[in-house]
Amino acid sequence: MKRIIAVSNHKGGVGKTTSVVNIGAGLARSGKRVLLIDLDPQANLTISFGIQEAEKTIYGSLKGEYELFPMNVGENLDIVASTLDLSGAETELSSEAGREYILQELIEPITGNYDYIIIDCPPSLGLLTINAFTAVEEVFIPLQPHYLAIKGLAKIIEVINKIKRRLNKSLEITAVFVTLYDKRKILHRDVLQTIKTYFGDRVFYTKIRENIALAEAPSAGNDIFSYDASCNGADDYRRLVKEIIEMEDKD
Amino acid sequence: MKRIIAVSNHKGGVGKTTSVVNIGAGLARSGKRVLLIDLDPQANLTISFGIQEAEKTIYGSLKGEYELFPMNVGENLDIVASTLDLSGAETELSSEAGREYILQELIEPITGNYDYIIIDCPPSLGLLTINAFTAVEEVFIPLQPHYLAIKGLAKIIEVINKIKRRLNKSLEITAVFVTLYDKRKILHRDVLQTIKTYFGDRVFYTKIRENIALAEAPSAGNDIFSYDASCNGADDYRRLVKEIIEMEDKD
Ligand SMILES: Nc1ncnc2c1ncn2[C@@H]1O[C@H](COP(=O)(O)OP(=O)(O)OP(=O)(O)O)[C@@H](O)[C@H]1O
Ligand SMILES: Nc1ncnc2c1ncn2[C@@H]1O[C@H](COP(=O)(O)OP(=O)(O)OP(=O)(O)O)[C@@H](O)[C@H]1O
Ligand SMILES: [Mg+2]
Ligand SMILES: [Mg+2]
Repeated sequence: MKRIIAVSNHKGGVGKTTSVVNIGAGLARSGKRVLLIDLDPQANLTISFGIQEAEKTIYGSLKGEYELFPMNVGENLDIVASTLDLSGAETELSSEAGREYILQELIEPITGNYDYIIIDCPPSLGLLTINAFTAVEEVFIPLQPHYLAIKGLAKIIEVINKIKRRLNKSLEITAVFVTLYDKRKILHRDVLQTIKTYFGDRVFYTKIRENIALAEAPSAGNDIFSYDASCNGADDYRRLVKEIIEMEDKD
Repeated sequence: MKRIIAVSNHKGGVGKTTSVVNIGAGLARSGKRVLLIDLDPQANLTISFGIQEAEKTIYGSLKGEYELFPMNVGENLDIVASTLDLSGAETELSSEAGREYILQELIEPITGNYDYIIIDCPPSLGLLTINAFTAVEEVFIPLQPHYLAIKGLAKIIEVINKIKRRLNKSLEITAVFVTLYDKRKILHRDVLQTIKTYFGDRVFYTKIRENIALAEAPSAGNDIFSYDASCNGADDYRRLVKEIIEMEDKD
């Protein structure tokens, strides 16, 4: 079962990177062979695994200097690192013919080595995210249960539908999940209801609760399971990973 | 005293928009004439004032179709609205000669009408944010007290220094402030210390505490003072505004 998934939401700070790190680590611990790709110029995924300056990054590969260069960060877990220089990529690549297919071309030759390839997207819907949407079959959207978070959904759905029509027929939003959740807050419960009405059974049952350990783990260069296996964050991501694996049987 | 300020941080979800809305509203209530400019394709500032589809937006102005078109949203408070279509602007404008000066040219003729012009930037360091940095004299950086937030500081400082050298001699980071703060969390206190070592007396004394009312106010199309004048969020932004006004005497 080969799955290629983009984790995307142009709303900032909703837990995209935190989710890619911990979903990736959780799948690897379940025996899946996993590749994570850091497609954000902030390089937060790269930093979360304690990597300071990678020799070969997604930037060099996108510019055509070399193939994708996965680095092993744990059992069954590789990552393709990013760099702050990636912020120049969107303008540099925008005049390249077939510029939306650059990432897909890079991923193609290595899909056989992994069960899951997961891409961490930047908080925008520019050329980098469009490259991710062209290269994958599934999009997961993490959502903070806040009013401003909901208002942006229409735009991301519009962009995904456009790419599905023109560039990638198999692209689908296959899952939406709530992050930074606090069930004591009425706003959170209300927005969760709205999300369920919008997306129906594509909303994961598991909600990722607010848990400071998730914000501490990156400073130790760890995923949440290595950092503190018994905290709420580890429990929530463990359950989310279980739901992701259960989706395989549904297809 | 004419001040033109960009509120920027390429890290997503740190409270840029929430701060521009409530600093703007607080300054207007103190009798200052204020213009807020929504430079984010998510149009969160526009949505926070309850504006659904504005007739004339920053996008049309940047493309040269018309002048800036401020809309009055309260006493002493105008805004220039954004639109989801702005996400195409960076690629569309990237080949224009002097593309970094487009916003400055638009703001120039109306600076006389306001005491404060404040720009809400998107979570990136692309052409829109570079336009903001070229047009302003001050940059305020809101920071969530998390590990990943600190790692991105070097990049924003690098970009600001480059623009100061090449495009805008008077550009300065004049203030940094902490948002979503919870003094009970060790991580928050530790990161606050790091921020103070980095920025010294440019760090505002006021920290914006986490307060759900701040996330609720946008759904009512209100700033925090109209929504719930006695909550922590209103207290904190009232104090922050006071510190901003006190800076005027220092110059
Ligand atoms: N469930 C959680 N509980 C507490 N803190 C969290 C949680 N999830 C993420 N965080 C923290 O909140 C901040 C935002 O999360 P993260 O960086 O993963 O979001 P993002 O969507 O990737 O942001 P960006 O839009 O900047 O890429 C980070 O500092 C992270 O450590
Ligand atoms: N002090 C606070 N307490 C509680 N919620 C807050 C606070 N400040 C902001 N929020 C909420 O957190 C979310 C992120 O804030 P906001 O959208 O202002 O950040 P931003 O930096 O503008 O995000 P982006 O990078 O997407 O532009 C919003 O849903 C907002 O309502
Ligand atoms: Mg991220
Ligand atoms: Mg914003």
